[in-house]
Amino acid sequence: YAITHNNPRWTKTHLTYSILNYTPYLSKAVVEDAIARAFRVWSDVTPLTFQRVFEEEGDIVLSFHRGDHGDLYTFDGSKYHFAHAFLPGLGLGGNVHYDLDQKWTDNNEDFNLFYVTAHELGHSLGLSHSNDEEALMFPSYTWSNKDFVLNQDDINRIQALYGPSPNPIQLTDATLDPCNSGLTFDAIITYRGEVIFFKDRFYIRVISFLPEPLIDVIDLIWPNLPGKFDAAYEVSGVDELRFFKGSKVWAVQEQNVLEGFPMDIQSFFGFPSNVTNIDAAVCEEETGKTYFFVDHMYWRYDENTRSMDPGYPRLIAEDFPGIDYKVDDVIQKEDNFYFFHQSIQYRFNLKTRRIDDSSDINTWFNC
Amino acid sequence: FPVIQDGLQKNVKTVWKYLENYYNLGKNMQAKNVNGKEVMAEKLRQMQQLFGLKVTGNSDPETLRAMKKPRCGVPDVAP
Repeated sequence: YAITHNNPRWTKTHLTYSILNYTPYLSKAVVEDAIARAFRVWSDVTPLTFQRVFEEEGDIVLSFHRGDHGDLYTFDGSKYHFAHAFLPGLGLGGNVHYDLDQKWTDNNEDFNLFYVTAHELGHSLGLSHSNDEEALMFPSYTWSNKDFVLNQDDINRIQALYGPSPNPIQLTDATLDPCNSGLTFDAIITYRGEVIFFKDRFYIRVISFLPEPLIDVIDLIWPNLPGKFDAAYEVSGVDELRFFKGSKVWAVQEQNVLEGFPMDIQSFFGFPSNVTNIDAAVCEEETGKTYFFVDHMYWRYDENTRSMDPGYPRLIAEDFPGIDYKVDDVIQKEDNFYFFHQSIQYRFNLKTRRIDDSSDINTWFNC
Repeated sequence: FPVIQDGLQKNVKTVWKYLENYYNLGKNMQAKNVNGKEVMAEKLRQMQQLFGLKVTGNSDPETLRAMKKPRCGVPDVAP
């Protein structure tokens, strides 16, 4: 990582902040919450503490400005430059400025106030920009409403200035170890012969000719998909993947989300309105029939006629003896459906119609 | 007198403004004996390095695309 020129840092660990004014796009409470969460991003990994003050000016003052506001960085309402901050120091030092004419949001529309504040506070604490595209301190705006986790490059650089937090908390999924037992997955799919496991914002690709699985962030391949899927499956006949989250479905070919998606699962598949999410799905390659597992029932959808088969839903346990628990994920390999429940997989032979093997899920990863 | 198409002119302005804002271009262009083109290419290389782009020293389409993304107003290099 790079060290900021002159290595500016605060010489005290207890810092105060004040909010000078607000944006008309968000309520006061939402602004205050976004800013408080942004400070927590940095206090979680350093000895730094931040306290909001009301009567006097804080060490760090956050404020919204229009156009030329007396420093060298005039706002112009354009998307090019919508916020900036000053390195640690007295007066203007540490302060964060936002463009009053920008639209500020608390969702994934431009610009998310929490994300921009967390980035600018990086500068307020002494960090320059990072060249790690995954880092919070990367200069471009790359927010996409996923579960935010501070990047290792950001952690290394801020701890180089202030040291680690006295009470480190386990950052969720900062690194994903496929070999830790008890690991469960959001969704599992086959894709052109690979098996891909999805967990939070990561994927693990198991490729037959590679000795180790490939682990990386979902964004790398599918930046336009939400993380934390409920289910996913491959429609190999049309070389398409379908991802499910809540009552939405995304159809994808390679990296591209197909036009018109996400769509409601009711309108796309014909699910009744009381089905609001999918637990697991798999398309049987030979028949083009897709099985959707929801709680203890399952539906069967014909990919060729694009309609639900009559006579469904049916009880899972009735047609898949031994599968009498919630199905977390399911994939097809040769003549078997592999049902995943928590961290165990059950191999269900489609010819004999019974489970003929079970093992821990991480046998896929050569642990 | 080369005729610059509109789009091209706009791109030139974008590149210049971007490097001026975030890579201190312009401040040292005043000096007489400076080879403007080389200084610009050097700044472009700095920017391409930081963004993990192919380091060409030219404002190629990929570089232009990165420049047009919304970003933080703090310069990428020290004054």
